[in-house]
Amino acid sequence: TPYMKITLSREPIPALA
Amino acid sequence: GPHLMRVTDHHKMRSLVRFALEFLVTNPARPLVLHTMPNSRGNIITESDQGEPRTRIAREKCTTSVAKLISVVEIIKREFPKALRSHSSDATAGDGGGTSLSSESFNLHQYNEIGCKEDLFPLAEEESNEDRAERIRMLLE
Repeated sequence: TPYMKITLSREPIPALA
Repeated sequence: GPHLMRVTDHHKMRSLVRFALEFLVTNPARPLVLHTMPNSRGNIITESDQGEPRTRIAREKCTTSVAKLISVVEIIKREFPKALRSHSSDATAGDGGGTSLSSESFNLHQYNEIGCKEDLFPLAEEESNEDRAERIRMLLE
């Protein structure tokens, strides 16, 4: 089953970029 | 750390958006992770689906919850500046309003990830195979 994950942050997250 | 928020097709969009805005406004240092992954029981199929082919139902529920996740995120991003401005003017009431906020602090950073549920636990399956091999070895001894 495919899934989607969206992270919202007020500060940039270099590890996820 | 980040706060995890599960989106399913039976969650109300308005409550998801309201919670997300409240969280992001009051927790400036914590990211919010919205996802459509199944819960710990792995059950994304409701009782009303009994009698339907499970794989088709799971796929359709996944499609609708992903669509809902994307819509919810778009609304959050659109409403965030308004929510932050309103929170900020509450905090500085009588002080001339929240003029100290820079324009970039109104933007949310967004990071997307798409995956497959079966990809989530490849190690667990290997471990259980090893565990079974170990049990058989001990039985033979």
